[in-house]
Amino acid sequence: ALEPSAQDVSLSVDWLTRYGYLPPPHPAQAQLQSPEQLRDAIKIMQRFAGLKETGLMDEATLSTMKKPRCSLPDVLGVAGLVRRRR
Amino acid sequence: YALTGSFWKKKKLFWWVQSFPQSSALSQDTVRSLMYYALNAWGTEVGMTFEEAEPRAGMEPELLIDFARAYHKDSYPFDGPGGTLAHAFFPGDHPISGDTHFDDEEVWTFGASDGSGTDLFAVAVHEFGHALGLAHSSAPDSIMRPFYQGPAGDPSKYQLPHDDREGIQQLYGKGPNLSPGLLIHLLPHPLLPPVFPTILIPDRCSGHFDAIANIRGEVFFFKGPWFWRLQPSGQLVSSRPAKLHRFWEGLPEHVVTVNAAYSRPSDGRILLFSGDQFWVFQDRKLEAGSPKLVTELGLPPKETVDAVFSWPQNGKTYLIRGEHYWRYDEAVQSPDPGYPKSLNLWEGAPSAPDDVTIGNKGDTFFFKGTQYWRFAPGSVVAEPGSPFHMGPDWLDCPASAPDPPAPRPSKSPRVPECHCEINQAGS
Repeated sequence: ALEPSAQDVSLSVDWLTRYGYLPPPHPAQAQLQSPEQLRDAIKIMQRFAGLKETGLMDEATLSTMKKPRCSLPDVLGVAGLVRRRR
Repeated sequence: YALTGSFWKKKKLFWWVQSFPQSSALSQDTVRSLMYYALNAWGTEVGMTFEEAEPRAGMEPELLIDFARAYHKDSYPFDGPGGTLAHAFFPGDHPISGDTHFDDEEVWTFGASDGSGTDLFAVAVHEFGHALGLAHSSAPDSIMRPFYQGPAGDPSKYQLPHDDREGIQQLYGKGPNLSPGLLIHLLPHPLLPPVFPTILIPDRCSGHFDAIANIRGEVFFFKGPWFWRLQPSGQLVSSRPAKLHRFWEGLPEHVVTVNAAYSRPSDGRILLFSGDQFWVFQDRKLEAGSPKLVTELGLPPKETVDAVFSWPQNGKTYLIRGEHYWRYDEAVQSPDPGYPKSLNLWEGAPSAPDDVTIGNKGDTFFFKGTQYWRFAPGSVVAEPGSPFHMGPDWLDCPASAPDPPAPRPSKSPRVPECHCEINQAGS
């Protein structure tokens, strides 16, 4: 598989942050994303979107990120979200 | 489903469209009607009512609807065509709670099945789910999935998917058990009655495709005068089917069903079969000399084709009809002698398959009804576990999609069929 381009990675991190999969950057300090944190966020996103959980920014993941969608985050703050298991 | 933790404490809410799309072909009355039906899709399930009411001093509707562009004084600026489509604010006491914003730069449409725009009704149902307290759901068939999934069908007959119904009833309890059609008549209507075009779109999740073909790495699923495309990544180009005649330029209008299709490896031409004829395309354009008769490929006169594919192992083309198949040699452009032969060469394969195609990794796939059989590259024995369900593996359908109660009759023997289509005028 081809490595995603730097631009794709950058856009993906922005996408994952915007939709709640990665925490927002701390306003007072530069924050580096660890590869593990990014992989976990991608996996959660892939599970949510019904994709294969690879933890990689593969073609299917990038293509899903480019789909038209609702602006609201998929993952809300813990306090504001109640998930129920059927 | 997922709940946001907030909900309205009353069962009657007011709504108002504060601004309309600036350049949409939809009239203001159609927009209002779509909002009305989208709200009542939720109200039906929980016994809530929604009334259209202009803001006035001391009384502002809970659900204010706007079509806005770019930054519009909230935390979710829009981004022009594509990307983000809309958002809504969860229930609460803040003035913005319940408000719903649509990106005015989208091409808002209703009932258009050709991918020419974004279906306003489908997006409105989704957003009103937020306005009533639901968060995004990961359930494949939920309207609360964050990704746009195409038109949601006839608004007056629309019913929420199971996941969303359970979610909203968790918040507000169950409503009176009335059919959507009946309840719609009991609810307060918008000032002007809606006029909706009726367009019948087939359901990809119910399987039973007329033809399936791998064309340059993309799998095409044909059903009546429609088709879906699956990209090599496994993503559908759109959950909405495309119209056959808008894509295949030159295909005669009277051809409303493609019985079989394949891409000819020798020259990349695409062959669409219907009845006892086939049409040859270069890319999307019909080639001169079409249609041709299937007799050219070795089949008897007046015979039709259930399935066709080119087997990479020998480069020959296999044409299947019922329980038999013929073989055509592309290299010498003539049918091989000694055919037809019994289809039981492919151990475990169904007779009269809807179609057969070769996957991008060389596997052979037989499709029939809602199922498929996989054969490893070069193998003529079906993989253990076959048949598998097409819906979840190919078409982004829920695994629980029930099979139709009765299978469609086999393609053979073919009897004359009547093809009906309702046009936008409803005639």
